[in-house]
Amino acid sequence: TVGAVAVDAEGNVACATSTGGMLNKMEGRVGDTPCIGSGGFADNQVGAVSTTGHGESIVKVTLARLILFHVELLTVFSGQSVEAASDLGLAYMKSRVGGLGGVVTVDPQGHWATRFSTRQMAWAAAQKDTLHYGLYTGE
Amino acid sequence: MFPVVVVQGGAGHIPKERSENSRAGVCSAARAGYAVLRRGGSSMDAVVEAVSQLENNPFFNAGCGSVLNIRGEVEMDAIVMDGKRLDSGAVSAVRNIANPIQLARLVMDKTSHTCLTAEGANRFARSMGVSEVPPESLITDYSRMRWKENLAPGANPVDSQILKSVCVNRGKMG
Repeated sequence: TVGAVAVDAEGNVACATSTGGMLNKMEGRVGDTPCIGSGGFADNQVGAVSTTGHGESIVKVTLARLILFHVELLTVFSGQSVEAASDLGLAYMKSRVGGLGGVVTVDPQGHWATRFSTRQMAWAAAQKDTLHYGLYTGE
Repeated sequence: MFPVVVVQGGAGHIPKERSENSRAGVCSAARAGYAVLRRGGSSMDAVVEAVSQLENNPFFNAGCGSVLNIRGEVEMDAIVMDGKRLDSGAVSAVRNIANPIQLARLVMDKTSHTCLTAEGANRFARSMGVSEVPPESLITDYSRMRWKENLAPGANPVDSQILKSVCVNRGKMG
């Protein structure tokens, strides 16, 4: 799976996610990617998320929308980050349905996070003419 | 507020011999998306550009390089969503399309629906003038090798009942 989130100069957010699905899947199997709130979600009032990982688990917890729900709560009540909200969503998916995955998240102010519960996730971010990237936890 | 593009190239295990290409691919896609923003493009233009680049890169599981289904075929899904008006477009189980993400955007921009699937999505693509590509052009040697490795010995790929025992814990990540 691949995906992207962005914030433009007007503060509009967007997400895009695309996938070949799951290795040796049944013919006709559709996972989280094309489902609103699961493979991605974008709302100018909160932010945008693109997800990857175990699709059936992501659908069960509607991961992208769940993370934006946490962004909303954390911002209002504690001023915490999109990073914390992303971790909360991934932790919930792991504890409730045993699913692993990763996300990229932005809020309308341009704060961003790349978080994953798997061993690796390839990611990159460009902001203020600076490129950030990583593959392993902590990079 | 600073404009930003953030991309992901999939979670799970990335074999060491593919890690550098994966890293280079996401960096290139982020740069491409950011270039769109710098030219004054919208966040939607930026994410579609970034994801199109990743779809065209055979080191990622989307577009060219997609994993194969049990029959050894490519079936792809994609979604876009615009935060300004909560507009959204998606396609599922599409074949023979190089950039499903661009087709998803057309669903959003040109129809009143949110998702088109399978042959209906392919027919819509034709009606929009999106050219189809040969199925083989989306299949890499690596994806074919992984498909073969994950077939149970002696399994008939057409028999979906066998699939459950084959795929329960292998290649679970999409």
